[in-house]
Amino acid sequence: KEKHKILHRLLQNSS
Amino acid sequence: TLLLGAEPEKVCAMPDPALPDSDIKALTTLCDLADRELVLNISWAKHIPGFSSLSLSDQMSLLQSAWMEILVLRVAFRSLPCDDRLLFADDYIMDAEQAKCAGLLELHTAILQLVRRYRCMSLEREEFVTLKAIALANSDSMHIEDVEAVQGLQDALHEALLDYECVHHSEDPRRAGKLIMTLPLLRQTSAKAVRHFCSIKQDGRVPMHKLFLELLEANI
Repeated sequence: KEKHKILHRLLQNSS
Repeated sequence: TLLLGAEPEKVCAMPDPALPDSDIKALTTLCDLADRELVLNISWAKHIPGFSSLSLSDQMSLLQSAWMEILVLRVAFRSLPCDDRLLFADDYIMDAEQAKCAGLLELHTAILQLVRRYRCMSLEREEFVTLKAIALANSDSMHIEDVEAVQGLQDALHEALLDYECVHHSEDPRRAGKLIMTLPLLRQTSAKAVRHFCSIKQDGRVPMHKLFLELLEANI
């Protein structure tokens, strides 16, 4: 899961 | 109502006018479109009631399993008014001949089978948005940590579909079941699409953006 940085970042972003 | 409000805006394909028409251009256009839609689909997921209450890890697992089903279902719904053509975007509609040129005929045929199934039922927007959320919650990821929480999300969405059908389609008490029974074909079609784009990735001739690549890799 560490590899999925973009998905992780997009989910953490508000909105 | 919340699901209808969460629906993402339309996306334009904007094929690069500087590139000559070719299979590479078509695939580049589709991969770019998919990447931009994925960004919207991730923020869409966050608006599904209950999704953001799941752990970040479970949110990721569901999206890693269902992202292509969500893309395929969106294309299928958009293509309902089209005859044997797939509306990838308002400015990117593909018939069988164009799909063949891009090496996508098998996938085109498979998605059209899904379109026909929904057309026969006159799938409504309300049903489409609910079914899409169900596909996400029901993605059968093997990495779910809180199975009960995911089951709770499935139950809530299932209940929403049953409520909608009870009010709007009381003439057909099996309609909700019929809709759920389209999900295996969606899963099958999406798996076909993932396999196809994985082999395109292996070829290395089509540029792909990072999010699309990241999710393709999650499915290998």
